[in-house]
Amino acid sequence: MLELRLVQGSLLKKVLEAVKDLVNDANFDCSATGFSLQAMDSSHVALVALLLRSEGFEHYRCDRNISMGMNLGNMAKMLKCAGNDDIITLKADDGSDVVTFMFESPTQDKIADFEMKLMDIDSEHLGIPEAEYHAIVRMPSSEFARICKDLSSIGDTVVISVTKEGVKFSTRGDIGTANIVCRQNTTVDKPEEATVIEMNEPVSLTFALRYFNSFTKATPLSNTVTLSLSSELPVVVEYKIAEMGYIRFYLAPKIED
Amino acid sequence: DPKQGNILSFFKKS
Repeated sequence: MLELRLVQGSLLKKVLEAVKDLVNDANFDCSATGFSLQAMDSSHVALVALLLRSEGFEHYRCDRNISMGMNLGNMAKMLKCAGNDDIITLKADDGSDVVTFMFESPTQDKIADFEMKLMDIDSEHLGIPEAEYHAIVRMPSSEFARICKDLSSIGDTVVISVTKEGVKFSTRGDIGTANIVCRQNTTVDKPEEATVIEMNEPVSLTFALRYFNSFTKATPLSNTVTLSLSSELPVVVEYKIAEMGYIRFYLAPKIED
Repeated sequence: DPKQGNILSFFKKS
């Protein structure tokens, strides 16, 4: 028996909007730790890891570890039917091939049940090793989204370079080139507006911009985003989900032959 | 042009 009640149902709606275009089908894993997902995009260039900790749910019952295969497009369709203020409850019986999403309006005057078919998905769980990153950049998530969108109108790839000067995002295309430098800036009114750069070593990596633009669909989940970079390792683009966990996107760099 | 890397060459199946 599985029963997860999330008072801030909009979080789950936002999570699905953030991942549904990157990954088609995925297994959601439920354990005492929480509700999690790990999946790669179909070309195995990017990986998404989601964790919503059990403590973040108002009610969390998971009698045994369970893995539920879902089509994320269909799940997003169902969650779109929940209001932004609704409480969302996920329910599944042991051995069942369906999951039920229950949406309750805040005043309890409307209660809806949506039942979705589960699917068998062969997925490979990957071990993500702990790594010491050469540089970690924290910046407003809206600023990062703006940079990715702007650069993708010029080129297809972005070079991210971190030096003591700051973090530089560069692209080039048929019409010309673009460079955007963000310097560390901690003298802001609110901490979430700061750009903070921790650099152990300078690092420069090249990535496909279209993946970054997909990751920025997670922007509504967090005011800030963290980029962790090391040479010849996938970049980690992390959006923290307040009081619940995180959504992390890993993107393999482009590598010189 | 640099070649696109693959996640599976960095992270191993667990």
